[in-house]
Amino acid sequence: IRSKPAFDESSLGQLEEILISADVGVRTSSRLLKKLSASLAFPLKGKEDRWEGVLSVLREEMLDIFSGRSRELITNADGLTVVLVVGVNGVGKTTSIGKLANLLRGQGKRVLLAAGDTFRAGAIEQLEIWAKSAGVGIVKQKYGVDPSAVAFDAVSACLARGIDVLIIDTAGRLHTKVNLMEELKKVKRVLGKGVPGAPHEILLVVDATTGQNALIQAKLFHSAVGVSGIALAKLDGTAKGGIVAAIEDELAIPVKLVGTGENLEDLQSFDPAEFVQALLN
Amino acid sequence: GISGKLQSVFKKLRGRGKLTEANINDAMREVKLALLEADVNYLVVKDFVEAVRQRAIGREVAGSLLPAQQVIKIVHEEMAKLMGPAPLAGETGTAGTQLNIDGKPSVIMLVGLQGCGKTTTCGKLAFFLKNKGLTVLMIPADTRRPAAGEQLEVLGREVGVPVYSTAGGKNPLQIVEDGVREARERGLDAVLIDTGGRLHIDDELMNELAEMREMVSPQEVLLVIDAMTGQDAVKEASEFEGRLGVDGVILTKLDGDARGGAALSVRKVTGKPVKFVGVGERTDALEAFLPDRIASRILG
Ligand SMILES: Nc1nc2c(ncn2[C@@H]2O[C@H](COP(=O)(O)OP(=O)(O)OP(=O)(O)O)[C@@H](O)[C@H]2O)c(=O)[nH]1
Ligand SMILES: Nc1nc2c(ncn2[C@@H]2O[C@H](COP(=O)(O)OP(=O)(O)OP(=O)(O)O)[C@@H](O)[C@H]2O)c(=O)[nH]1
Ligand SMILES: [Mg+2]
Ligand SMILES: [Mg+2]
Repeated sequence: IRSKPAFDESSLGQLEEILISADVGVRTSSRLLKKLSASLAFPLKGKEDRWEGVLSVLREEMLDIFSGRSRELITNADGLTVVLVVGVNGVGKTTSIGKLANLLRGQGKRVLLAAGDTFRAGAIEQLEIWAKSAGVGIVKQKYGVDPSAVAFDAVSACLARGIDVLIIDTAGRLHTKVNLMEELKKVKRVLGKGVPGAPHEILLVVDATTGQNALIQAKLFHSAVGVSGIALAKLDGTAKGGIVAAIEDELAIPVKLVGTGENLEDLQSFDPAEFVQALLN
Repeated sequence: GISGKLQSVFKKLRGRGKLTEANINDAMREVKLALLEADVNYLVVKDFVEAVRQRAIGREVAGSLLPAQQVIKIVHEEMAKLMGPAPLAGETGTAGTQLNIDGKPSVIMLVGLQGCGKTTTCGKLAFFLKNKGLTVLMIPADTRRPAAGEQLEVLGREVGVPVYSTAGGKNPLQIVEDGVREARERGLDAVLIDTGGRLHIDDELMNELAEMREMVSPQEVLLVIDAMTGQDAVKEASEFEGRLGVDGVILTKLDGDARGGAALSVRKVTGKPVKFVGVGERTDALEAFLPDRIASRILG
């Protein structure tokens, strides 16, 4: 394809394959390719009808999807910042919390974790081990306790101890389970009563290996509790996580963090240019 | 779903006559879109649509079947061909478990990517086998994930199946070797090995699994796959099949609304059957895989 001078059906097909294989999805891919065809309909200085040129135009269009929104973690200027971490089962919430606690502590913040998953076997012990690795405290109760009670308890502890950031772990839940989404709404309400504006950041963890369902997850979690940021975990695998392009395109929710492994330091800020580059490779 | 889309493609077709190339192209485009939206891998979709196209070309607008229904019928047939037959009652492996449990003990290894549901599925399988009257031991071979052992122990207590207890410090291969020996000495029927999640591109960890397999010669190596997996399902499945060898697949989290196209991709790439599906977080949430159910789900 690199020796082919013209931009034609087969080039379009190859680009479609790159985007679809990266989980960008049919809708966002065809939107991008329509824009691309339109941009290239006008002969742009000759080099754009070469493959490299085509890719660079596509790169610009993808970067456009990611432009114009802040990727900073939201902080509470007036006191305790509360971060609620949510998402479906097994995506990397608990691990990402350990990493984030470590990151924030490295920035000199006083961090506390709350073991809000009072359901799954070993969930509390798992978070306790992460708290220890990250060198931060943890508030926990028994299994079976209402997660809202743990959240409330954690806020009190934070206010008493002068904590800067409270990160709350929640049980994995499928967005299709109404009672579990109601449980999450209740946690949010309780937090809001404890601290004005809390939770200030609601992070949805998305597994980079997930396909189109991640868009539905984002939509439903967003309509239930409002999602202010996305943490894309497991980007160290072969999956490209392209579904976040669809999420940003359709919901304008910024990806803020990227998980790149199973260890404490494997968390980075999301860099759109780096992400798009890796996706189109 | 796909039926509605195909109906509108063929709405303009009146009376008798062959399906034209234009009709077929439009129909194939709809099939392609439906499968891609269901997360079936791009290349698997290409091959699948081509197989459907070949059968649709030159078909008369036949007797009682509307063209859309004809195409749908072909799609379902091709999918059934690909997914393989539903297990017939009584023809589902040893003792009706869909698993080869002829060993003494029969060793079953659960493998797969991080977070797909191996440990939970281990508990579910333990419950399932116990209810079939087998004596079972679970082996906690994940030494890396924080509290993985505790997680399996809680599940073991819940379903009333023992978990091999290992004093700290052993590596996964040692744990498995000791655990299988213990099961053999106790004359148990089955051993379930819960392995740590790993990336298919992690050479060291994939070699660890190969060594584990070499060491205990499992009757079943089951690849656990999350139903919401996207295009990557092909890469991961072909690596696990190529480097380790897989006997069957378990598709988890089917109680959600993920279409489950990964099932088609994994089947195509490994040729191995999906044996069970996970349909919830509780230890009784395991069902036999029914190919025609996943077909309707994928087609929407
Ligand atoms: N390779 C890789 N693995 C990760 C990453 N993040 C998490 N994991 C692994 O994914 C698995 C699941 O992580 P958890 O943190 O337990 O996920 P969770 O969302 O809290 O799971 P539930 O609470 O059960 O819903 C673990 O094996 C983690 O080590 C990542 O960025 N890269
Ligand atoms: N809804 C639903 N959740 C499931 C199903 N199977 C597993 N889970 C959940 O998925 C999450 C991950 O399950 P685990 O059993 O910890 O996954 P794993 O593969 O052992 O994870 P690692 O050991 O970290 O690789 C947990 O929250 C489970 O409760 C299922 O069929 N349906
Ligand atoms: Mg968790
Ligand atoms: Mg596990």
